[in-house]
Amino acid sequence: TLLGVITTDALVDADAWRKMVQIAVNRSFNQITVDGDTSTNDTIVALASGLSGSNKISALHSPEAKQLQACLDAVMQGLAKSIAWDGEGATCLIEVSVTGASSEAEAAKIARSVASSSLTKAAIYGRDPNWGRIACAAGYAGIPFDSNALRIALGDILLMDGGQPLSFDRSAASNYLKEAGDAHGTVKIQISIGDGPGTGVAWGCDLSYDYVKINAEYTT
Amino acid sequence: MSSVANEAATFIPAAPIFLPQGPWKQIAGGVTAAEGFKAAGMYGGLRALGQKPDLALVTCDVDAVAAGTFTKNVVAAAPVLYCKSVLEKSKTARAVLINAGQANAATGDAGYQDVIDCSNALSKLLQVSPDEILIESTGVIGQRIKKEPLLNSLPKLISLLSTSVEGADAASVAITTTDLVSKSVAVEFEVGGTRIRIGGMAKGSGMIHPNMG
Repeated sequence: TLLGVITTDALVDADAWRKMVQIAVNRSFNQITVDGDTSTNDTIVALASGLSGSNKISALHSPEAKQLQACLDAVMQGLAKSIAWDGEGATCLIEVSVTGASSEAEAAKIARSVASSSLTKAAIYGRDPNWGRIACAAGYAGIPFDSNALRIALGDILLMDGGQPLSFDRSAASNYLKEAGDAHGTVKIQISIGDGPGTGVAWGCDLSYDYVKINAEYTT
Repeated sequence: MSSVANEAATFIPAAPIFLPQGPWKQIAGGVTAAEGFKAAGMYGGLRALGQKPDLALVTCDVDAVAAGTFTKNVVAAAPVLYCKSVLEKSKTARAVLINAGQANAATGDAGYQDVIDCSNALSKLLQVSPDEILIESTGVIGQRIKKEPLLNSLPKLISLLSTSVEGADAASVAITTTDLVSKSVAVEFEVGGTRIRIGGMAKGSGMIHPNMG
């Protein structure tokens, strides 16, 4: 279950604040995944005291609102990434970035599809640079794209370009995954599906034996 | 039954926080960093095992503009239903009470009444309207909250409220379940020459695939 409380002393109109919080949640907590199970209790409450002495923010497109939105996004993303990093049994955080989609929402959906893929997550735990599983999860996200435009990189190592698999250095790519796992660090997967303006990011973690162990013992 | 706030952070370490780059500065503290907020965390006897804090409270000195996002799971827990109802009626809130140990999900009418009872008790102690109290629960699904230990702990929990970093840390530990680390962060930035702070805490480790609206 995900729970959270956000507080700010910004002075903000209630309707604007509620919209800003939903936007930030969509860019952060709604973009993480550990095991694909949506809880009965997930809740984020965000409170604004207005005690900073700032001017009241009421228009979403004002420069002040955009600044507050960016900061709210950052705080929620910081917390969201920590949850994925702390996923049950995880040895590393997985960050999936998608570019070239038609919209932010489409890019975000593809990114989360890859981050959610049990086979991709298991491959990363096995230190297997398995571009096929990444491509597969991007493909079934429900967002149509030209498979000949697909580009996949693992860290700085390009695995696939123009829809074609490349002859990459497998041991270097595997070592990239191993080092991230050994240090409980971050594995970065970068995907491009075309030349659209939409970008999105999702975060997950690898799938280890410990996940089953923890949840076999945590009873309802 | 209770452990004091400054002991809470010793139960689990703090998470690394991966803040994106931007015109903000990370500062100490979490939910108490912004003006007007206090927090506390303590062990109230709700967890099945151990004495890690399991009750957290965040309060605001003034009516805070309130927003909430909630699971879209059709089988939503009692505190989720309660909070949605409160935020439909009220645009402001004064306090958020969170328990770990029992999720109070799939507990039916009795579970919902438990939330009402907790909200009413806290509102009396804080002398605010029940419609300004929000409740969150996490833990084992299918179990009602251990209401008596929770209600008995409220006076102590309120006495521990603090604007300090320790108060925020204690609260962030108290909301954890299988988490190996607590998650808390605060940032500061300027808007139109005025310093604004945003802080936050979160928990989660398993059953994580949020779809909140």
